[in-house]
Amino acid sequence: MNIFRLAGDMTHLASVLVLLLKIHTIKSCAGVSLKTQELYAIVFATRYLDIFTSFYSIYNTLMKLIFLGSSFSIVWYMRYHKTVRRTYDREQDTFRHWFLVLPCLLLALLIHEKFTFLEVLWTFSLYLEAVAILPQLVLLQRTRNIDNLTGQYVFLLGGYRGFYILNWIYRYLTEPHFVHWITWIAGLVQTLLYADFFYYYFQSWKNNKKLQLPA
Amino acid sequence: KTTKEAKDEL
Repeated sequence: MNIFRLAGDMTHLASVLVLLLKIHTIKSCAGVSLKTQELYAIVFATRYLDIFTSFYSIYNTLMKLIFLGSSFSIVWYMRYHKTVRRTYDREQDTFRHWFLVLPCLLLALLIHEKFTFLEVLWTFSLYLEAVAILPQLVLLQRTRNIDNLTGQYVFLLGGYRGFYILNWIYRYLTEPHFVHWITWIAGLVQTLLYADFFYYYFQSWKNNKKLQLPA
Repeated sequence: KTTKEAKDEL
């Protein structure tokens, strides 16, 4: 474990807590894409399949349980909670996210480190996570006024993988043979997808204005 | 070994 990875995990945890805070306290998921939440639930379900077969540390297992539990409970809240589900703007959140799942699965069947069931699904989860934010970014473009919590959620979610990139550089420099191109490229693409969001987020923060993405 | 290593990340 290194400081970059810890910062990444804490940033990721913070993003999840911000979203749960928003949904649980003000019982609203306005501006949040259910499609992105469903994709993230699939990402964690396919990435943490080894949670019962391989143990690294209490921390590792605990964080996996937190991410699995939070992503599925957010999907449950947005789909079935009587108050929250009413605040979900269904007609704006129209990204065909299933069109992201299949290409990622096909790509994982083609490009992976080992052709085993767990490895292919793990690779699939990396590819899917890289594009999972797209429905949310599209929804943000359509939602005129983005509330602070939603903006912070997306900002933190985008930042965590950026810290992971620093972690990969650090591990590449300090651990011999630590080379994982698939993880690195997927992580880089994922972070780059946030580039314009980060730009407008900083602009709004600098000018102390409401966050608005250009249509 | 190295591939196993990658799995220690979240």
